[in-house]
Amino acid sequence: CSKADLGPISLNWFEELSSEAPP
Amino acid sequence: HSTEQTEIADRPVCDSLNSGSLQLVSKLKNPSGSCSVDVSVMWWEEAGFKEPRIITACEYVVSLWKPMDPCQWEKIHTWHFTEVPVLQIVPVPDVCNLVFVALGNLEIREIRTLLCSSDDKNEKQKLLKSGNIKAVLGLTERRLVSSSGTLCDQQVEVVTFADDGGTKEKQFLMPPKETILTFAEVQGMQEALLGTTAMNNVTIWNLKTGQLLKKIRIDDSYQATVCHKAYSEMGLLFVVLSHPCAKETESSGSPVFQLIVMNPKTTLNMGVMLYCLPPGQAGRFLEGDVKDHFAAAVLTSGTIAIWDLLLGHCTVLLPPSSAQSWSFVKWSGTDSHVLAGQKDGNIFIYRYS
Repeated sequence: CSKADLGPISLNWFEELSSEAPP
Repeated sequence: HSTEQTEIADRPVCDSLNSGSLQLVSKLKNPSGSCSVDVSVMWWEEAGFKEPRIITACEYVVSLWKPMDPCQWEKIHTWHFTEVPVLQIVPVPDVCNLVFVALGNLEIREIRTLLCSSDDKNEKQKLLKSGNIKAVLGLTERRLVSSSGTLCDQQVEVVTFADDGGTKEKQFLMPPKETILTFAEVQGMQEALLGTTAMNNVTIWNLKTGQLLKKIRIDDSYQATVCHKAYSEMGLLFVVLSHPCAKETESSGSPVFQLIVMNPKTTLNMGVMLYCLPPGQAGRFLEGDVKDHFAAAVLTSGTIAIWDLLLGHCTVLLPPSSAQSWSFVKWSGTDSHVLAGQKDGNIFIYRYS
């Protein structure tokens, strides 16, 4: 297993998920 | 009170195993005779001076202990419960002079705030929440999160406390429609909260907006997963889990803790490290606590084991003392001490080095 197996990584995952998720 | 505390053995009680050792520094004896259930260390402020206090919980009595000198603790206050027994102490970081306890039989029925004032006329405990409570956790910034109700009417609620222990603010998080087993804060991310569910998902919430951001499916091979610690690094989320139902495997022995890495964006995840017992040691995870990069667990064998999560191996084993199994273990939140408890109420304080 390697980091590549986890797919594209975002350093701002929390902000991005917050903007995508339903309010 | 001095008769309630026995003499201190100033000697190592356990030989070093792979670089760790425990030294007994103090012992608290419970005179109440009822079954001991939990221990915690918290900060207490008096006349502008902050010092650590130990909270011990037996089935129907919670006690507050004050340090008299570095190795002597004196019981200074007790709270009594008559109807519902105490299940656990709920430590809330950043809160002084307030104790939170969960009461119930098999499941939590009440969360209470315990206060300690010199004026006996004042109420000494307040009911904070009641109902069918599944999980509770104290959070930084004087907050407490709990989940309650059944799947149809599930509520995930965050309460922020005022200085007097009253509720300053309430916020509801979107329920995941699965029974929440445990909560965990993400270290360094005040607005992120994780949960583990009975369906083997890890849930991520935004504490500020209440949004349920993601459900991440983790390996099906372990049930009833407990999340002890989480941190985010380089866009990935690392979580330390324990698996009370894990079975011993020939290849890796008995896994007690596990480090998993997950990508919150894609929900893809994988195991990084299994923290197993040394060869020849038997037992499964019964109860445990993680602080910084150290994990401590009481095993079904009655032994306590400690792992250095960075080194990846077990550093200390503490066999049952005086032929009595350990029943719970906690890291002190105020220093590098380990508090180990037995059912009869004896609490042993060890320095871990």
